[in-house]
Amino acid sequence: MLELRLVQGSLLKKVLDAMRELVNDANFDCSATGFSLQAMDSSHVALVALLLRSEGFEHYRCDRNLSMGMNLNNMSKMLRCAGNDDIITIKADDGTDSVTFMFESPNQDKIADFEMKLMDIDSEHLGIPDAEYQAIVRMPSSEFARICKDLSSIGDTVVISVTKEGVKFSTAGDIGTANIVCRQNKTVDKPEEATIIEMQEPVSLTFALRYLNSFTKATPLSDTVTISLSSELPVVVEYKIAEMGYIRYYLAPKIEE
Amino acid sequence: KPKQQVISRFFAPK
Repeated sequence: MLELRLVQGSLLKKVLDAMRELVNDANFDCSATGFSLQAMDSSHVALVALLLRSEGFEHYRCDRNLSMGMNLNNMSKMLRCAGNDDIITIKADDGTDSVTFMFESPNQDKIADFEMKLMDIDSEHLGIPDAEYQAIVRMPSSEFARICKDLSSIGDTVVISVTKEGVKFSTAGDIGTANIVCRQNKTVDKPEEATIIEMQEPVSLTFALRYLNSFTKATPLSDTVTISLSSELPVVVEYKIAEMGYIRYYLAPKIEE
Repeated sequence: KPKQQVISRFFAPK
């Protein structure tokens, strides 16, 4: 038996919006640790890892580990029927082939339940080793989204370079080239507006902008984003979900042939 | 033109 009650139901809607452009079907894994997901996009270029820790739920009951295969677009269709202030409870019985989403309005005058069919999804979990990154950039998530959107109107790929000077995002296309440099800036009114660069050594990697733009669908989940870079490793783009966990995106770099 | 790599090149199945 599984019963997860999330007071901030809108958070689950945002989580779905952050994943469904990238992933069609995925297994949600439920354990004592929390509600999690790991899935690759259909071309196996990007991977998304979600964790919503059990402590972040108002009520969390998961009698045994359970993996529930869901179509994310269908799940999103159901969650869109919840009000933004609604409390969402996810329920499933052992051995059933469906999951129920219950929506309660804040003053309890409206209660709805939506039952969704589960699906069998073959997916293998990948081991993501802990790595030391050559550079870690933390910046406002809205700024990162703006840069990815702006550059994708010029080119298809971005070179992200971190040096002592800052982090540089560069692209080139048929109409011309673009470079955006963000310097470290800790002297801001609010900490979430800061750009912080921790660099062990300079690093420069090339990525497809299409995927980075998909990652920025997570922007409503967090004011800041952390970009971890190392040569010969996928970039990690992480959005922390306050008091709950994170959504992390891994993107394999492009290399010169 | 740079070639896109896949995730499985970096992360192995558990």
